[in-house]
Amino acid sequence: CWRLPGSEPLMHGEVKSPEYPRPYPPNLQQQWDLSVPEGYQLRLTFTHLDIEASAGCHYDALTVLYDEKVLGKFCGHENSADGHHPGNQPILSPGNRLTLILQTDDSNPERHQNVGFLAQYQAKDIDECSAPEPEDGSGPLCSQICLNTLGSYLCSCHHGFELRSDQRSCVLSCRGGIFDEPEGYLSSPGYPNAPTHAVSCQYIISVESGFTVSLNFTDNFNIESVDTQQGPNCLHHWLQVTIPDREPMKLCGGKSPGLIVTNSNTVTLDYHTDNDGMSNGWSLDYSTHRVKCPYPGNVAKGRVTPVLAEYLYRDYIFVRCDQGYKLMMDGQEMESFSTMCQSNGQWHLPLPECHIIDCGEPKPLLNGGVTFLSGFQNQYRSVVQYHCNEPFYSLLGGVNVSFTCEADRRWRSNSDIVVSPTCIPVCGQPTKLIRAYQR
Amino acid sequence: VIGGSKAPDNTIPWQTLLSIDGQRGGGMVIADRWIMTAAHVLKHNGISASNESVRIYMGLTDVKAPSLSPVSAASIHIHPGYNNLHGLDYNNDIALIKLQDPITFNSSIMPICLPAEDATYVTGMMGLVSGFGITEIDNRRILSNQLNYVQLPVVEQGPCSDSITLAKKTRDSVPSLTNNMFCAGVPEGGKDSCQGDSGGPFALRDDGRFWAAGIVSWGVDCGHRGTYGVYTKVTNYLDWINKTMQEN
Repeated sequence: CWRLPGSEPLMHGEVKSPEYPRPYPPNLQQQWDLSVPEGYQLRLTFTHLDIEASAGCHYDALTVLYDEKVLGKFCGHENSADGHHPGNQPILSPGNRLTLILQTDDSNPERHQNVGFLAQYQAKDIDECSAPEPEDGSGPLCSQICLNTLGSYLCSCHHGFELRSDQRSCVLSCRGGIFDEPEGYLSSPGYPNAPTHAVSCQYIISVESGFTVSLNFTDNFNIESVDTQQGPNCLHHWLQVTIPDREPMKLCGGKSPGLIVTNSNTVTLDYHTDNDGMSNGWSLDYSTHRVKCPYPGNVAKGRVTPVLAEYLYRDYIFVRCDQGYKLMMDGQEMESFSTMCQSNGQWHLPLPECHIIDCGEPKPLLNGGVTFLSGFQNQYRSVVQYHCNEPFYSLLGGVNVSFTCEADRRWRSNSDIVVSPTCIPVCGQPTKLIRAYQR
Repeated sequence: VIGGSKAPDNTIPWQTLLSIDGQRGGGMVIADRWIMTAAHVLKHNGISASNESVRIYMGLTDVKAPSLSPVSAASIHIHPGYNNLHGLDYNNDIALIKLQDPITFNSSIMPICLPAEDATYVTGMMGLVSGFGITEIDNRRILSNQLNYVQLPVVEQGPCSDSITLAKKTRDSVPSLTNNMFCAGVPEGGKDSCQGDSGGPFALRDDGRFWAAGIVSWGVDCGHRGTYGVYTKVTNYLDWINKTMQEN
């Protein structure tokens, strides 16, 4: 059988006698089975009750039952001297059900017509967690932590324990021991109390490459050690700290190891106790730090930015050359340069060099030439001057202009001219004139 | 050139010698790819000379020089207003030759300046006329192999026009003087340009620079008394010259 949609128990409702508010009929035997959802109690409140009064409600009566237990038998009305009227006090069912039975005899008083009853009922959440422990010896509802919810409850366990399949009792647990958050807290099972059984737990702290883990043990550290001639020995109980590429460390005793800087992004903690002895355990806070890269150094004729006290994983640095210089790496010119501190603590690219720029050969001048005034091999700040093959050509504009190799790799004159000058022919001025002295 | 002298080397470096189908003419360098000359040197009986037929010599004063080597014409541009089918109308007697390759100037080849926009022709101002045309040696007229020059004054338009009118009375078919022409010469004769000098320069000098005031065009006889040489007035053609060079 399937429960039909809409047939879910209601959270509240109303119940009334037949033909209410007109008098109820005689010879009546009617039953109402009220229910609210599981996990709730049913609370019934009479808004009106007017049933023929009689001693012990012998003739007409409304009986309220939970299972077969009578919670009340009512008759009369609010002001009647006899009978049993529920008054304004609600009736709370021990469970989520309640049964009402209205029973009437074959006669009714002639002068007074009783109209029956009208009642409201509603669901009331049960706080299962505050309920007293059952007397059957089955123990508390939850062995460690009980959380009340609407219509139900949940059991939960303290850190280091896990809820059993019965959903109420807890058991020591070492599972889920991988910690990948950048910081966190770990403790041994039951800490600061000693576990009742032997434990063999593994905790793996594994954070992103490029970060290193530091362990900071709290002062309350207690792992049983055995005194030997060579000193305390972690013979039966121990916490082993394993860092890759290093010898594992076994820790025990009553003194906290304090801070352990691992310089690794992965640390494995193995906690072992046996059934004997007493170790209260340990707890630690772990934190992570970014890997440090070496100081990048300086670049001649350039600047490394930003300047930081130390350079850490994912930090970027940039190199810019001074004006008139260009970035070069492996014989290739670069437009820009940046390098990042890698997870292995190395810069992903070595620093480039800054080489002086050159403007190339000055553009040749037709019917003229170019003279170096200063500088070296067309390099930055070199100065050249154009001239025309005089007296047959002269510079357009007539003024000798010097050009300087500027940072944009162009030869520019003081007046910002980029193009080369032009030689224009000189006209009408022969190198030799016709001389005639005879008069 | 009648009554002139032999031009020393490098004194008239803009002078060019044109040889077109055996006919001799003159010209002048005005830019590294342009020669200016007279239209009638390049056009006879309405037929223009081909580029290939034009041989241009420059930088020389002796036609027999061993280094004689012509440069080639890329295009010929005769003034559109020149119309001289019968040899009687020398109006607009001007033409430009574009060279195939630009010239590099030196002491023997140099351009002559074009006139300034406001250039004037002052009567009596002495101009330098030059050419490889007919000259007179020992009273015999011969075609010169040497570059000759003569200094001639600019003549007022009125007397010049009178001399042409007079010439028209004694002979047929004398061309007319227009405002695109000016005259130069001496009334007593003996100094003049002559056949073979056509297209050559009449140069005036201002502020130490020679400028192309005229182009040897035509005249009645050469060096006769009472006659003058007629030259194309270059200032009237500055717009056409600049336009032609820019468009080509």
